Amino acid sequence: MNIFRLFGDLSHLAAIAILLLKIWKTRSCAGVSGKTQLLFAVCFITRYIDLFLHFVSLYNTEKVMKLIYISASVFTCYLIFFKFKATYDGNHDSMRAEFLIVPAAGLACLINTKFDAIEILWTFSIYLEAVAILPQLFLISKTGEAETITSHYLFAQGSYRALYILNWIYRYHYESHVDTIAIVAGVVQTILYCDFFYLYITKVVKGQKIVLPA
Amino acid sequence: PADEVDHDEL
Repeated sequence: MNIFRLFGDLSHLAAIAILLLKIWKTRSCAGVSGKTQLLFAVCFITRYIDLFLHFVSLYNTEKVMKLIYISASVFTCYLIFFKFKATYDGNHDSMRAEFLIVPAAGLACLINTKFDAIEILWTFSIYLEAVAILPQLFLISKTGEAETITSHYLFAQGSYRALYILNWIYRYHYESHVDTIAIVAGVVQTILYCDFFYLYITKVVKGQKIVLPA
Repeated sequence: PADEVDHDEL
């Protein structure tokens, strides 16, 4: 474990917590893409499938973190699609998730480290995570604005994988550890946030709200 | 199982 990965995981936890708080406190999921949250839940379940297969002795933090990610993302989907369904902006959350899931699944079968079920699920989860934020970014471009709290969520969510890139550089340099698939997907994932990062740093940090040119 | 690829990150 290194500082980059630690702060990456903390940033990821913060993102999940910010979104949960936003929905719970405002009792509304306006401006939140339910599809992105569904895709994240699928990512966690397919990536941490080992929790369900092998007996999970909850002694180490990694297992606990995996369970937190899965339960928090499923609970977020429950809030969006059930509890606060009336506030879900389905009209603007209109990016076709199939266009992300099918290519990720196909690519996972073609490019993977080992052609076996668990490994393909893991690879699928990595590829899907890289593009899972697209429905959320698409929704913001359609509505033309993002609530400040939602911007903080996106900043934390984007920072997590950006910090993981620093972690991979660190591990390559000091442990000569390389996980090419995760690195390539992580770079793509972070690049997708660049536009948002620019808006966040030039606007939200100064207390302005993100309003895209309509 | 030993033959599984070890992904030690979340």
